[in-house]
Amino acid sequence: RDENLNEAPATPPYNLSEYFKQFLFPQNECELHSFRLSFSQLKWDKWIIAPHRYSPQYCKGDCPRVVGHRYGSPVHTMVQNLIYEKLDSSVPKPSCVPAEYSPLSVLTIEPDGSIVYKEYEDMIATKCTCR
Amino acid sequence: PRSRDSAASDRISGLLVAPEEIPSELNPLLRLPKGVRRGYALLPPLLKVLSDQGRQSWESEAPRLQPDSRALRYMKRLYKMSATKEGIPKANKSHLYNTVRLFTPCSECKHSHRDLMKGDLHSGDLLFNLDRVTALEHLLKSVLLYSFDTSVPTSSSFTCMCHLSVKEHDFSSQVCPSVSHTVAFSLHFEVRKRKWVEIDVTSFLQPLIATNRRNIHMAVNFTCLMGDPQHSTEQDSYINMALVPPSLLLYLNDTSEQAYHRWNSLRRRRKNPVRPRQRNSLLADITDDEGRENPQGKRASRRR
Repeated sequence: RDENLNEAPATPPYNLSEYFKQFLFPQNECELHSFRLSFSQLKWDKWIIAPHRYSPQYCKGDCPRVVGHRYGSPVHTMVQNLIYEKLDSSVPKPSCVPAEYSPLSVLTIEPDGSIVYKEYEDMIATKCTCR
Repeated sequence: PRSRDSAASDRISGLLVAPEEIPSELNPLLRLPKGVRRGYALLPPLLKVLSDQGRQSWESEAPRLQPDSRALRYMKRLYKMSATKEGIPKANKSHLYNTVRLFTPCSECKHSHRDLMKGDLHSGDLLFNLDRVTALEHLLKSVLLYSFDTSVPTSSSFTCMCHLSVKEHDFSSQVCPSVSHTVAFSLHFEVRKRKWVEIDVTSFLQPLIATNRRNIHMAVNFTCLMGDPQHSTEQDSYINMALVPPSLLLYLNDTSEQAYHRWNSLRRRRKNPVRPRQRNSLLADITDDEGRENPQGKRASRRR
């Protein structure tokens, strides 16, 4: 804006750092959250011998418009966000979901009394992404 | 896209009938379309109850035969050696198996087993029922697991002659309905604090298990001599080996999609070392340093 620099500005200069904070420190951002359950809560401890406790974790939070490199999101995520905002709001916004997992080893008693140790894929979320 | 070699029947796709529409007293298996029921039956109990959204399914309520305490102790020890405290398979393990099954001899089904010929099962015989082994679990190694009675002196050494024979019931052949394979071998071992002896019988059982035989009828005859046979004296006569009937341990490679395939994760890490970013703290993308706190507060060491 064409202003005379000597005069005291009518309104305080726009605080760009405050403005950028919403991008650097967005509230409720898509993140990995901790969750710990024990199999006795599900009454499965009669046949699940180990582990006693298990932390599947979960992803929760908002997916900002500019996802790009921060969330390892594919370009499609930004396209879907654009569709939701500009073209058709019935198309859902991208969601905060797990991107990577860890396996889990489980020791169980089978109905016939035999015992099995098995390693299961994708049992613990370790990273989140917007998709 | 499903990988080519995954049998269609082992996946639970979206064909599940919504449980609420089916009266709950029905056996949950009946709620599933026929095609999926076979796949459902293949699922390990853990995934069955998970796919039932934890509703009390007959699987978790079904009466369980309690396993032998010695066998349970052995499997807990195997679990501790293979997984971390949080239950994650240890990364430094390079074994190919992702499943280990332990079967104890089937005592109650000695008489009720309909395939057996009359008088076929002698007292020293062992019958293992391997119905729980699924079609996608491929045998890598099988072991007879002996444990010693506590009365055996702990620092003794043994030399044993072992005669192992497996009886196959080949109903198609009238001439010799019962074929027997026998192998004899000797072994020398020390009994220290460890009270287990593992005898590898893989080459012996592989043909049977590979041809989907689920009832293994085995006779094992042990004759053991305490001390060293060269200097044995009359007093060291054959001792009555207080051997508890062995368990059968199967090391398997489960190729179903739910099972963890260690070699895949290694290959994936080699293929794209740069992983999607982990958003667990603001500084992650700015500093991107090595040892950053993860949500549990533990210092997470990130391997390049």
